[in-house]
Amino acid sequence: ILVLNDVFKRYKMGEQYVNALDGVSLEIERGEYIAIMGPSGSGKSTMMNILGFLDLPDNGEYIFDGQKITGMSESDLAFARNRRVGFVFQTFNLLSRETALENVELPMIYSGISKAKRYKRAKKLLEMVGLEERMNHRPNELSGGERQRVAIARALVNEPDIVLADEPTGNLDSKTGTEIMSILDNLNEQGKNVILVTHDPEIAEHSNRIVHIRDGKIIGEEKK
Amino acid sequence: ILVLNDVFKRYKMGEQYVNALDGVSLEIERGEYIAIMGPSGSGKSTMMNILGFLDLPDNGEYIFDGQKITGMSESDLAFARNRRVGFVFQTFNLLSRETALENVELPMIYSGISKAKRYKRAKKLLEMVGLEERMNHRPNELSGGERQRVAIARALVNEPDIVLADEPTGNLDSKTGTEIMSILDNLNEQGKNVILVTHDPEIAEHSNRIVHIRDGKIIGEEKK
Ligand SMILES: Nc1ncnc2c1ncn2[C@@H]1O[C@H](COP(=O)(O)OP(=O)(O)OP(=O)(O)O)[C@@H](O)[C@H]1O
Ligand SMILES: Nc1ncnc2c1ncn2[C@@H]1O[C@H](COP(=O)(O)OP(=O)(O)OP(=O)(O)O)[C@@H](O)[C@H]1O
Ligand SMILES: [Mg+2]
Ligand SMILES: [Mg+2]
Repeated sequence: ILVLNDVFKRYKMGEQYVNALDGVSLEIERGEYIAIMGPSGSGKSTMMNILGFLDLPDNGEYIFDGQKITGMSESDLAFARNRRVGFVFQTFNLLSRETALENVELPMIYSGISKAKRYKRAKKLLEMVGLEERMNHRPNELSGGERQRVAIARALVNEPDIVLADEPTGNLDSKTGTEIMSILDNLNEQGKNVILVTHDPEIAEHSNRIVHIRDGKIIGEEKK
Repeated sequence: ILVLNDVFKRYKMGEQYVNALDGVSLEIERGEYIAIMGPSGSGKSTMMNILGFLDLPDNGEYIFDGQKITGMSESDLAFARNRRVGFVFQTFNLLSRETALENVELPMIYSGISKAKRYKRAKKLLEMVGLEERMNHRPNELSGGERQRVAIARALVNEPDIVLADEPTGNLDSKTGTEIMSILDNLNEQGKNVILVTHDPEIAEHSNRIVHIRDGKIIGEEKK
């Protein structure tokens, strides 16, 4: 359902170009559980941003559910970004003036859910990631791993069918990391796509397919 | 040379208090290599901020090189913070409008080093962490692991005798992480203190003493 077709992403730096993605082709089927691994700077987050409709390729195509995204209307793109996909960012990207609870409620405002339902669902997700006692803290009143968990809760709140998680356990101790991985494993067992970037081979083992990237190119894959 | 003496750190949240540090006592000798481990939210970064002069205890004392820091002059504190200690932050804390090179040069401006020498030293450190080709990128033009490496280079630029590294390899693939750990191991072999927070037991193995923290208290230690 997600197809990258010879995708390029370049950044112009003075006289030179940085080829963040250098001809990437990838097909992801419904329900697949994928881990993306590769060196720092190899293009993983860039690829995730394109998959999550946060960025566009310079060349090549991104085809979502059979439709080229360059052909999609603004409202279809917005719907896909807000309802079909849940994104856990590598740098969390929380709103600094809002509490953990408000940050998790936010995606539901765009999908027109009532205030009472938003509160209930956001609270439930924060409990699921072990943050019930930190709901009213703002990001600067939270530890690194607590912010990461707010970002995870927020990504799951609209029940997306595709979860994109960019190094979701990087700031977590192994016990908390294991709890987060159970949540992701569970979502995949329910039929949802989980695509995670990780540097940790033990985390990658949860997937059924590992994609290796280097210098903006896919260099290999492992399937279970 | 670093002593925390029954240190407390509390945050008031409405009617309640969060006890980020709940009676912490710790003695660190010259040249020790220490790893601090514990669950997300257990107080590790809070403790590091006190050790690095970025925060003060609410109760108890921090004694640096035999001197209570509450008795230190502003200029002595500033000198210790800028020249004696190098800090790698969990969330990097780079200046977003400056390039990688400028971010690494910054601590040397405060220590009165000439422009030519600053450039040369900053460049050398960025090469050491594998970022020579990214020197002129700003933080938003860098990957997560590249930002982390800029933060590491910046922490080392004034040749501190104490390095505080809060999860320094969290965003790095294992090869790049190994390179960073060699840099830290090397600094310790030269006689410098290295104190790192990590969730990764393999990283903690580089130290010769592991301190375990939970709920703002030290609950145990392991010595090699
Ligand atoms: N400004 C603040 N106001 C209220 N609570 C705070 C504040 N800063 C930190 N805390 C709380 O203090 C506790 C300890 O925070 P700290 O950042 O030291 O944890 P940590 O051990 O570094 O966690 P992690 O491994 O997730 O980075 C956390 O539970 C956090 O919510
Ligand atoms: N806006 C930009 N301008 C210039 N170069 C950029 C920009 N954004 C990213 N890059 C470069 O593109 C490359 C790929 O970045 P990306 O964030 O995708 O890497 P990554 O694989 O996620 O790395 P990490 O594991 O460190 O997070 C990096 O070398 C980075 O320096
Ligand atoms: Mg990345
Ligand atoms: Mg921390």
